[in-house]
Amino acid sequence: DKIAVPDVPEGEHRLQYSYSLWFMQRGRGSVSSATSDYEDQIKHVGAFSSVEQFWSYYCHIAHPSDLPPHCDIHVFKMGIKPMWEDTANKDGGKWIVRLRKEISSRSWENLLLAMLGEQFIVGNEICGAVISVRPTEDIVSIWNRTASNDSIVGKIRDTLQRILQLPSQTIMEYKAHDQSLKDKSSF
Amino acid sequence: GTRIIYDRKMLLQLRDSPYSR
Repeated sequence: DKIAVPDVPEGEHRLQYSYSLWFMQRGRGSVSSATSDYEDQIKHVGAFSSVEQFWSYYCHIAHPSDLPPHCDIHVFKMGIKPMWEDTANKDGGKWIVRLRKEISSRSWENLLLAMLGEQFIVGNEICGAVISVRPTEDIVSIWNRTASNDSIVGKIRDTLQRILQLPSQTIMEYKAHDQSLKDKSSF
Repeated sequence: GTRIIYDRKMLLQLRDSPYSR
């Protein structure tokens, strides 16, 4: 199940990294933390290497405000599965931002553009970004490789605050994936 | 090495006029 890295045709604008797009709809009522179940539920939608390829996907996928609750959209660098157990993620963590429904689609777009455009300036630390559509709020998160690196984690927070232009009362929370594994909860 | 950086405005311009490159 190797996913091919898309070529960048002449005239298109190459991104620093190639990315994969994943979609997940959590089974209603069935609460399971088993890795295999998670892998079964998450579907690879496509991959892109250029700005133009990104927009062609983005303009065709449903936006968060159009999705039913319990859907997740993941955009991860190619080669990194959007799972805690992946080698790129196992020592990592994520910033979690809870958003009102009215602003979540725009915030998600801003987060994606900042990630694809390399606005975080933390080398290869960023793994990917997720939006989780929930009944009363949406949650965006950005994953990085090294949860123990305070300066990287702080820098990601500062960039996130700037690009999302969040109201000052917005709660941001950092969670290491090994903690998520221990307490079996993501948020 | 050199990193390929785009700001939000540049990315939005490429969405709005994909053939004006």
